[in-house]
Amino acid sequence: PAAPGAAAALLQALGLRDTPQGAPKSRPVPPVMWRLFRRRDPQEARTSPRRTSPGAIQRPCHVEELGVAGNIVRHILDRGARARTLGPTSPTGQCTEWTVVFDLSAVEPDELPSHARLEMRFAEAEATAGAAGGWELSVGREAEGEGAGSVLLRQAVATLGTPVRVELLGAAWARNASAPRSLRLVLALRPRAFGACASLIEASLLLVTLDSRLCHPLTRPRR
Amino acid sequence: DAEPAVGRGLGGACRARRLYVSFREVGWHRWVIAPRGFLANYCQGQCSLPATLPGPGGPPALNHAVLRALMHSAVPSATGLPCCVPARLSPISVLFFDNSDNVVLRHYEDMVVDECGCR
Repeated sequence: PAAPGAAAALLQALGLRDTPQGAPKSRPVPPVMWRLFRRRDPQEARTSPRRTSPGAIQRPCHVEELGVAGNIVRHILDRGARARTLGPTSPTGQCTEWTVVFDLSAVEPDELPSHARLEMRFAEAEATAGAAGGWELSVGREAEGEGAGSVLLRQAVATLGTPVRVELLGAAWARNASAPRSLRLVLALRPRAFGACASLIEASLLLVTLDSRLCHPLTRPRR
Repeated sequence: DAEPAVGRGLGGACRARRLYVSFREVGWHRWVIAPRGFLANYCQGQCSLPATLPGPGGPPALNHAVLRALMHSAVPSATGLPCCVPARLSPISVLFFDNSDNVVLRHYEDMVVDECGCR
């Protein structure tokens, strides 16, 4: 093993505060992260040129596939959705609301978010699969104290067969602000017409940030 | 895993030498998902004439490194030779788990030596 001093210095140069303790056994790598890695890593590209067009210059500090600036991409899982079933007076009718929590404490203050995509996978009730007219998703802040939480955004959802994605940047926090340490959201999915409620299987956040300290401007083309 | 360095500054003209950094050897293979390592390479070799003269597509024909090599060949004790350093670098990406069980993809510029030059 490398001398601790040398390894610690290299870790610090890579912008990592401490050595991660290792892969959690139960967590597979999401396909989106594999795809981004294979597109991004030039040595991968060299070994499988099919993935990037020959001679394509990848802009530094830019995530081509998502079309945003950034040099750090994180896939953050929800810390466990707590479901609350509300009475008929609830604005969402009989359906459930979920509180999801994302721990963003690993994001450094110097990192500027450029993309925050919330992805949710729902399952419809077996008996009456499919609500005529689709669903309406609302994403809100968790209520503090007695007051009701504020709704950050609403989105029509045609089908629950594919993951539902919403962009939170600009809605959950301001575009040019650093990420909060923790993000607590209340999700509600209401069938537009009468239909069965759905259940939330998984919620995750794909967060892209730009740490400009690790960026170098594109070198000027040779005169 | 490196091409053996031959003495200080000896071993032919300035060029990139092979250096493979294995994350297993650094002890990071448990938390780095991919890659397993990468070719970082390093620069070594003589920067005397004619090695200092730029190849096609290189820097202008007469830059400071050439001037210094000329001075050295004329009065060796006056100045040392130019240095053999990275002239073109490329980035790598690392996919890993952090301590909050997030899957993280980080991109690092200037991690691989593609070309060396005398400066």
